[in-house]
Amino acid sequence: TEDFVGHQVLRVSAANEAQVQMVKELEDLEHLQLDFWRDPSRPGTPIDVRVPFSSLQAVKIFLESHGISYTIMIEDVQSLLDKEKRQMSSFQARAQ
Amino acid sequence: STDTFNYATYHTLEEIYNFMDLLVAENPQLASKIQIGNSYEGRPIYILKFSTGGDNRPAIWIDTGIHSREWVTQASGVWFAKKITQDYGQDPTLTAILDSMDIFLEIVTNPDGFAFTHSSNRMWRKTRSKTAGSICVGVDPNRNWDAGFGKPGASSNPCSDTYRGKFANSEVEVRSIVDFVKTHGNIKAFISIHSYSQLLLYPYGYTSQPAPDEEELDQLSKSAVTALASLYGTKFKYGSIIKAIYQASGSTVDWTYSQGIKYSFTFELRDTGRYGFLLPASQIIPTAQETWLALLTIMEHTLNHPY
Repeated sequence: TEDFVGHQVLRVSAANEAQVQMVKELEDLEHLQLDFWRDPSRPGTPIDVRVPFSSLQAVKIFLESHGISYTIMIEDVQSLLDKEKRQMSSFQARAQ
Repeated sequence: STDTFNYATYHTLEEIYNFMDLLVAENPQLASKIQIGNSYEGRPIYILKFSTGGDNRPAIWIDTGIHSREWVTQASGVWFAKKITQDYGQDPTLTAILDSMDIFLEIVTNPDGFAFTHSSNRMWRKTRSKTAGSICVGVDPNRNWDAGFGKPGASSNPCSDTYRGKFANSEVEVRSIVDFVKTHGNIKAFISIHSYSQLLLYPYGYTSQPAPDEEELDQLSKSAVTALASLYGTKFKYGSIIKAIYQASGSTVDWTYSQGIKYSFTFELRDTGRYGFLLPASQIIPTAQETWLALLTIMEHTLNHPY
């Protein structure tokens, strides 16, 4: 099973078209293995991206160095998945 | 029994398929199950048909879960199915709809992807078909339709999450619906349900040209999102795909609209920035409840505006 420990989902706010383009450039960098939950479209529309732990530093430095603001939407994807799994398992156990 | 089924938790493919069998067994006069194909990995693709009789009545299509990781959509589809059987004969709007029209509901549109999200990768979005010459698997089934296929707004890279596939309808999960819709020939509304970001969208996605029925679709969208918001205050934006989000080619409702299905819509359900695809199970029922109000609005409009 794929492990998402340390993966974060960032909510990126591109303030202008140039910043949207910069985030689109990030999308093309396959080695970062970014997973865009909400694709870059236009200024003011949130961009959500899941970033593997191994790429977090590079992505955050990229965003900060270009003055692109972001917040952490999900601190650790795996912990949410664990919660989800526990909820399903406990329901299944009760059902049985 | 579907009365004791837990609608407030996520379920596996097997559990959902068992639920469908139970629902049909409990409501033989109203519900039936049709297999419209087999997935790439050989799983059956089922739709539920809700009908009160008559041959080839005008129909409404609803599908959920074409993107497998959008779990709240399959869960909402289960809830809708139960809601239809509960409300027929009780709710005057739904009763009027079903007295004249059929409803088709495909709860798990991408069964291979959905099974894969449960077994191996919760974040899987695409189908599971293999692409010759690539190590990457799967096609985005919402870029694989024969409407602006191959234009900007989809990827030609098999490793991309928006990979469009080698040709339109290459995915059996898409082709099964295409064949069904064409064979049926009398579908009047087609609603494809995704998550997340709280949007109600209509054609087009591949071109910025307005759809010929844009004014009516826009008005209807406004009514639908107003109805949706009346329950919990959840705010939805609406508009054409290309204007409300971004250019997307080969999308489902662009194709259905091109087939003459005027009331072609796609939803993006909750949420707006806390959980994304990992919406807690406690939000399944509220999400389904509010979405149902919007669906009823669209279905009632379809009933009252024959074309």
